Amino acid sequence: EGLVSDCPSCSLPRLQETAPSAESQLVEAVKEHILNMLHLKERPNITHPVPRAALLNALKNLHVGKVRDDGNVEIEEEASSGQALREPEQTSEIISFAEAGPTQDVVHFQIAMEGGRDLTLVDQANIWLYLKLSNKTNRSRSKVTVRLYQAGQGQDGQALVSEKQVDIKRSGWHTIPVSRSAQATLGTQERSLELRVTCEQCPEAGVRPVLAEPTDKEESHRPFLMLLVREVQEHTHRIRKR
Amino acid sequence: GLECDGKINICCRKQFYVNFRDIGWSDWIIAPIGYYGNYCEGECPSHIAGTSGSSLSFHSAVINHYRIRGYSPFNNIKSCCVPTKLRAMSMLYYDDEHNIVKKDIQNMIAEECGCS
Repeated sequence: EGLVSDCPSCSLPRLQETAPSAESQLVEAVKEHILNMLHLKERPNITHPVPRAALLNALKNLHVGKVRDDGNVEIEEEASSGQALREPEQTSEIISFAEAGPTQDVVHFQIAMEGGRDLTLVDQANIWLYLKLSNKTNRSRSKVTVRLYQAGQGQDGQALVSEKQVDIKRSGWHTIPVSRSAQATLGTQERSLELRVTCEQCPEAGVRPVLAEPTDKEESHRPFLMLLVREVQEHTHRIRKR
Repeated sequence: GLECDGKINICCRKQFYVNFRDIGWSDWIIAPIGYYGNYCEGECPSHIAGTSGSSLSFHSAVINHYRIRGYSPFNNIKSCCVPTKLRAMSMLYYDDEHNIVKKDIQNMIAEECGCS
C-alpha cells in the first residue's frame, strides 16, 4: 500500500474520523508520501542552511522563485493539471553553493545522492560567478577572460573546463558553462566538482571574482552551480541507448 | 467530482492541508509553505461505478451498453474510490548536501475523485 503509485491517495490509509490520532496518522502518511515522491529515504538534516541572501539571489537570478510580502518564497507551479502521465525520467534543477576549496582560488561543489535512483544525467551545468569592481577600476579595459580549471585532471593536474570573456562595466553576475567532461564527474558516485577560478587581467582591470569567502561579508554573492539533471532508472537508460 | 462534506458516503474528495511549519518541515522545504494531501474516500455502489470523471466517459459508456442488455462482465467488479484528476506540484527544498533542489512532481495533488 505504501509503495509509490500513480494514485497518491492510495498510499493514504482509510481513517475513522473519530480517532483523535487519525489526524496524526494522516500527517505521517502525508510525510511518507512526500518523501516517496522526492525519492528521499528520510527528511534531510539541515545543520547549516545557505544564508538567505545567497538563496534569494540565486532564486532571483535563475527565475526559480520570488519572495512574497510575507517573506515566504513562492515558486512557479509546473502547469500540468489533469491526469499527467508518469515520466520514467524525473528532471530536477539543483543549485549547489560553493564551499571553500584547499586554496583561496579553488571552490568545491558537492551534490547529494538521491535514494534509489540508478542514474543521474546532467543535461546542463552553469557556474554563476559574481565579479566585483573595486573603486580603483581601470576604465581602459571593458572585458576580462575568466577561466575555470578542474583540479586533479589533465596533464599538469588541471584541465581547462571553461573560459569566458565577460563584460566588466559594472559589478554583476556572470554565467560560465561547465564542459561535458566536468559534468561527468557530477553524475558519478562522488558527485563532487572542484574548480580553480583564474582571471589574469582582473587585478589590472580593478575587478575580482567573489569566491567562497571565509568572512560573511560576501555571503550573498557566493558562487553557485546550477544543474539541470535527469534521474532515470538504469533499464530505461539502457533501452534509450539501444 | 464530489467534495466530502460529512453528509454523503459515496465516493468524494476529502481536503487535507498540511502546513510544513506545523509539522516541523519548514527548515528543509523552502517552498511551498504547505501541501494539499487530499485523499478519496466513500462507497462505490455498482450503480455509480465508473460514472465520474470525463476521463472515464468511454469506460462508463461500455458499462451502460452492457447493463442495458442485462449482461455485464462488470457485474461483480468491486470498484474503488480513486483520484480521477491529479495535479503536479513544484517543490523547492534542501537536500542532504544543503543544495537547493527544484522539482516538478507529477500526480502530486488529487483534484477529483471517482469510482474506478
